[in-house]
Amino acid sequence: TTRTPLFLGLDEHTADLFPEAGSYSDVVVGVLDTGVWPESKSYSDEGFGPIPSSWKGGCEAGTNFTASLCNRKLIGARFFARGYESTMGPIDESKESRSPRDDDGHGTHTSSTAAGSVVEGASLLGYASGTARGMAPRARVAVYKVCWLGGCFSSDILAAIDKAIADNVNVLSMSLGGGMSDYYRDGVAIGAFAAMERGILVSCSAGNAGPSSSSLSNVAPWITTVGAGTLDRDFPALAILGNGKNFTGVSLFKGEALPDKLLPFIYAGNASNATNGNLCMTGTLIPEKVKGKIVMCDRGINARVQKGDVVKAAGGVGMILANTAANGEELVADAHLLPATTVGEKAGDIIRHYVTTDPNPTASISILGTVVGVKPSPVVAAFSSRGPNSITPNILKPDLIAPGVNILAAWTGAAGPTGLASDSRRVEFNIISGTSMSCPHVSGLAALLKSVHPEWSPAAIRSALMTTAYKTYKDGKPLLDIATGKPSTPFDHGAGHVSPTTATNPGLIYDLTTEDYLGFLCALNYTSPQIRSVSRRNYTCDPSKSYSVADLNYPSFAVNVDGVGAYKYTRTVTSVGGAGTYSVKVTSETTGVKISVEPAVLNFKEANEKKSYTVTFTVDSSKPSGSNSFGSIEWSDGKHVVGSPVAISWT
Amino acid sequence: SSSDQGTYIVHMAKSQMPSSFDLHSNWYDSSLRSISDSAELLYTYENAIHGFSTRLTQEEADSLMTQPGVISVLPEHRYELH
Repeated sequence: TTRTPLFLGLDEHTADLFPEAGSYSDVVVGVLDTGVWPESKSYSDEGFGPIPSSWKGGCEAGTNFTASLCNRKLIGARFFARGYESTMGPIDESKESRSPRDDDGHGTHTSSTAAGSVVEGASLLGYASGTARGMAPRARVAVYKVCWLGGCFSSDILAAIDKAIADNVNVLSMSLGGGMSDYYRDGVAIGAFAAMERGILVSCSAGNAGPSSSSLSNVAPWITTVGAGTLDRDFPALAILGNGKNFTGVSLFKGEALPDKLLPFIYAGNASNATNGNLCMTGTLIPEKVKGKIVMCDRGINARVQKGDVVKAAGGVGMILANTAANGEELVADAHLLPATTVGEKAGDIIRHYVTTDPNPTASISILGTVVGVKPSPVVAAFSSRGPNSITPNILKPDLIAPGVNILAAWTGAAGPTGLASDSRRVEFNIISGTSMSCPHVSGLAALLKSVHPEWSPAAIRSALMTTAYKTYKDGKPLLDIATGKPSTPFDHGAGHVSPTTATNPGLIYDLTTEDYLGFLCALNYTSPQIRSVSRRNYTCDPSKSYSVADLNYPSFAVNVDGVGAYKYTRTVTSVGGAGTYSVKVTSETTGVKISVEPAVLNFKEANEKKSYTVTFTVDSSKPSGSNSFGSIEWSDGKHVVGSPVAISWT
Repeated sequence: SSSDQGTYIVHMAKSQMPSSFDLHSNWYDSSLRSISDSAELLYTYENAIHGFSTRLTQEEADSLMTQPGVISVLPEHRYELH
């Protein structure tokens, strides 16, 4: 990526915070995705030392892929297709490679975001130009191709995790998900549990089903669940109307500009006989009505870039693409195949009124390039899936957010930047959006922390990332949610936006062991076979013990209120910052719940000392079911601030 | 017919392997043979889970669930990129 290292504070001045050994690291990031384009400069092994002696992985040959394509950077490449082929039939090798080769681009993008090498002079068609690098550029990469044209199957995913564990990866990055199911039925959750036990941090995307509430994927507490926010970078493109009004949208179109004059303008819904003609679906536009015109399409159902292709195929010369309520003012840029701009919902409504009521509507589109320093940033992406956690409401998810909108990273040589078959362009880097993009940011940052603190458990690394995440802008105002334009909540941003430089020295951590997670499964009243499915062991919950989800040592608090009374949560913090006296500060936006912490001061005499505290949420008034209230619990010794979000929900 | 089949992930209680087997994969294969002549192991898992995946009919899956050492027989799930 060309902007996120700076946006995250990972510039040259902070390089000494991450003193990886020499010019390379022995931390291995495993990525389960669509494979890899090994010829990308992002996998250059220049300056890398020998492959770590602990590495047991390999480089599998197959269609258009030989073992020699791996190197000291890309140290592993495998593919898993037996499950896929048993359901979908043999892979059509004219369409995708039966090998680790990435014909799609997604896997190359995610793995290079996590741990791509430094590449100077990177850009997409001149946009977002700069020096590209992953979050952990000195870490090693191992790819496990599990996603094919027809999806990613759990039998293949489990096989890949099985192998990644045996190979000795240190971090696993999975930018995929599949609905919401109990942990004992969820292959990703089950595989992640085994990985966690081996000290592997598993980072997963939260999903792109936002802004609907309860839309999260990958919510198991042993997984780090990552939502998406924006950067301070934009790609403005003006929609210019014949009535003199201009609206700023975004575009990554590169090509011949429209003539310097206003052109005839038509709403797709008025250029189609289809009931959903406004969506510019394939074959729905009437060529006679759109030829030579700019066409306005509404967002939804089919891919954004496909709408532009449909307009182009029908003879249109440009497209104004309007967000609807589902996307609000979120502007996701695309490398369209014709001059186009995507505008927010408000602008879209005004433009739609103009084009459908003016007797002779005209418009033009002016592409303005790349701008940085956009404020406010970050804002929570509208598409980023939201809490509450529908599987375990007492565990707050997502855990945190990271950059996931308009991210530049390496791309396949087998597909154009739009991914459309009609797109014959080939680019070394592409700009795309999703929690798929935010997840590998955290995976790479976790690899950085692992290199600094190799003894830290996955829970400790996640704790450091969460408790140091920020919830406000530099002016103290809360992070915004672009879906509403209002302050975001912990159901949107979890603990906040990741801040890697502060995460290196978090002061205190909330650690968790396998035993803690087994107690968590007992608290869920899982049966013995269900626990065994998740944990691969014959574990018996102690009938004399009172298990509570509230006591899982998680760095956040989710309280589900089903009546007035007191709700107690216990936590244990470990001093990783040495001796210090920490005082607690509680904030809450409701007076209906009193939050008290006992003790209010924790005195650590030495490093790695553990201290426990209890939070009591005393509810003295009821609220309608579905009401939420938020707050925070922060411990500080004057040098460190160890923050935990609080979400209170009335059931 | 193959159209009646689905992929299932079979979780096994590793510690319950009879002593007559040297390898877990042999035990898995034998368990599968006891309910189907034609089903084959797609994968055997050692680290992520203890068990295997295979193609079965619903009836075969139900039958396999009754075999000694079988903890669960879960249908394949499709995930999507985010």
